[in-house]
Amino acid sequence: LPDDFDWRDHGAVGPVKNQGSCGSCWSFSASGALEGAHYLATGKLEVLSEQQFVDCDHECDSSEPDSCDSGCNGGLMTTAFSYLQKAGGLESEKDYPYTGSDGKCKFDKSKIVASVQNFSVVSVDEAQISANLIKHGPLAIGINAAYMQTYIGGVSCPYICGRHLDHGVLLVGYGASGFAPIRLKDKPYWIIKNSWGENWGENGYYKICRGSNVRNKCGVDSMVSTVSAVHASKE
Amino acid sequence: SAAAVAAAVDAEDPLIRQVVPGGDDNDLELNAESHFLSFVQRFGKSYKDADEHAYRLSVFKDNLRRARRHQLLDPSAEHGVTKFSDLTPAEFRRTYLGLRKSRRALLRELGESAHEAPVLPTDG
Repeated sequence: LPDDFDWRDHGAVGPVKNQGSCGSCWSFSASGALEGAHYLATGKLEVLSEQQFVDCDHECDSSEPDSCDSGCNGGLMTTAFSYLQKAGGLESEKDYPYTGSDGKCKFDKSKIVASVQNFSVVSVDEAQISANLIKHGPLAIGINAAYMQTYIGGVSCPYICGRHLDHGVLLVGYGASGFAPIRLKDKPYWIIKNSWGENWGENGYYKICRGSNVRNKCGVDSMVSTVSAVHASKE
Repeated sequence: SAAAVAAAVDAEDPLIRQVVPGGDDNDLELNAESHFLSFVQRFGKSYKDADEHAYRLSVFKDNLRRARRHQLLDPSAEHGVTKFSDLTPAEFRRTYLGLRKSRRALLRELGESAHEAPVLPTDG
């Protein structure tokens, strides 16, 4: 595994978006993962739709029938991938633009741009997470956002942080060491794309520490899923 | 617990005093209004009336204290005023998060999942 890796350097990450005042983080995490997978499968970076998830994905958890994706009221990335496998795929942002509120489903199958081949859930193991990141592209992950409301920059590594997950984001890379100004220590970190616009965090990105002595900080390793896209030829 | 952590920080890095921006509570009270005004301008905020403005200022002050606490507990990052500084933690969670709770995620912790990814080689 390389010491540092960042899919932004390889063209697999779309622009930072803004979910606005709608609890649709899960759809940004899922669409971001499929954007990366589609890029790996076709060589094309397509900016994909979140609004299609918000309006049309009401898929329920196979193990929890009363737990279903529900637009601005929350959802799960793995259930979103299941929805895509049943619906056939995802339209582009251009064809199905984001409105930031729950609307009537306007999905048009003829406008599908990217389709899910399959998806899988990665074990709570940072080496496996890094290997899946490099093999499959950006990963859809859950995190505890307790410190993100006041986060401005740097490598977040709270002494105390809950591991119950309440936010969905996209893991796009990792670094061997990010200089931590105050404690004069280098900390290896994950690079995370958020969906709160470029005027939050480090141009829309968040860094959180990783490594054996801080494993699973804020639950960042505990809900990681990969998705692979259908190749252009099959399309 | 923040004080205990501060002690731990000092013990670990005796050479580095944890400098938390914002001084003590008096400074915070004095500076909060000017911070709030620049926050409102910077993020283009507008409130429906004087009561709402006063309420958001009080929330903002609480969030300045929270940012200071977060800085103490998370010294390798930078914490402070963000575009969410006029929201209570509950409003922030309700409006800007959105990951559904999942018992399956809990099972994952226990290593059960239908879509478990195959183990990949990580050496070389």
